[in-house]
Amino acid sequence: APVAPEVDTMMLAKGYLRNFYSLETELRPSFRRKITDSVSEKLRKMQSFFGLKVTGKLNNETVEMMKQPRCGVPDIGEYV
Amino acid sequence: LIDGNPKWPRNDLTYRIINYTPDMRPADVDEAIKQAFEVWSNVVPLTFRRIEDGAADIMMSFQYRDHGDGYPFYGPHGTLAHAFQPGPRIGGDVHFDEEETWTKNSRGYNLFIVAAHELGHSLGLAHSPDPGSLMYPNYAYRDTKDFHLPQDDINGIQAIYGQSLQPVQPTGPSTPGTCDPNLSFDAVATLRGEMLFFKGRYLWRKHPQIRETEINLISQFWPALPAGIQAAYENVEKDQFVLFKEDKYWVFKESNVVHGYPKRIHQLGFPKNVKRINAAFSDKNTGKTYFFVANKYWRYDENRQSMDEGYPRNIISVFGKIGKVDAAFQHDGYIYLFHGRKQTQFDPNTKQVVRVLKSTSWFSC
Repeated sequence: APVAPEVDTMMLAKGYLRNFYSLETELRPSFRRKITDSVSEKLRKMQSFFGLKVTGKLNNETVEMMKQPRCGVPDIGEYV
Repeated sequence: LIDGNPKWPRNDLTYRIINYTPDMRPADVDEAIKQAFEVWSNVVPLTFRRIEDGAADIMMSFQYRDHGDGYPFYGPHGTLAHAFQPGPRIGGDVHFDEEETWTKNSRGYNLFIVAAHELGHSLGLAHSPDPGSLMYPNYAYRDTKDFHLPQDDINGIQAIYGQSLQPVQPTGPSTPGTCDPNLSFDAVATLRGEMLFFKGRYLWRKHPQIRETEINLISQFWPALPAGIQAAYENVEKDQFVLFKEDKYWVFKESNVVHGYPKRIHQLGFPKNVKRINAAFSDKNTGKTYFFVANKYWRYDENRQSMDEGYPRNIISVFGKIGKVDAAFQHDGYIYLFHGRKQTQFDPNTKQVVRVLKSTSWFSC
């Protein structure tokens, strides 16, 4: 059964969402928009893109997907 | 397509290879890059000419960590490469992470596959959610000798640059739909509690306790395997996975092929006139493996490592009128025999067919 991810996994997820799903955090204030998407919303977008169960929560399946080697170009939007 | 639909204003583009990775011979890098360009020039009216000096439209280089474009690499794995959308200066350029292990085969990361993907971005394609497409964001090794650009990618690039000038339009493989009512399987097997369904280049992973089904390229898990696996079974005792295609079979321990494989199926005891195995399953209780070939089946003893006496037998004599078996596996004491779009649930204790199901019944469609 899925196990709740550990804290460092959340760090990994935030980094992933920041790189590939334009998650805005305090690290990149110049990119901040009026409406800030939450981690959960970005997770939903990522889960939907990869055909995973869309929960908005960081489950093992989502973390496994994030650990796969990949292209550095964002999956949706903000590609310049 | 990338937001804003950027594209090159000309069809005759230039490229330049700025530097080389020490992982590969320069000639092999040149060849991988050339072939990556051909993937796209084969399907749209674009041409790519290599130049040795000056500014090319597409500059390709191997870069280390922070390399000044705002998108640093972070060491091995993770992000392998990136590219910039069509445009002047850095536009179209491709950067490979120097800290990856680049190869021309299935070890490490295959440069041709990554370059072909990145060039899709250089030409104006975004990522595709189709797991069989070249523009899927995650790396998956695939056979590079017989590479065909998937139809999803062809549709994308032709939407930007139009159709090929060739008299016959190129076509590519499409990813099968998980809930396609016409879906049939080449092979089905259990593996460490999951069920694996094979079809062409793809396999579906299904965990009995998780509703979703995941589709992947077979080569993502077993790079050494060809596409079109015809039979598969799990040897639970040895924690090994056995896969068949034509007259060869491979034994895998996790993702590694066991030394000495592939071997010929005749080494299992099949007569020379048997050219391929259609289906196989292993009975976890008895250590017997059943092989289906045309209208007959053989029984193999995994402990003695030899075929049992008295075989082959006619499938119809034991399993009923199910015809040729495409795929088979054992689950919860029942045997499931797949034929086309249907599967037969067979009870080995009562020797009776319990019911007939759609082949995709496991996918929660």
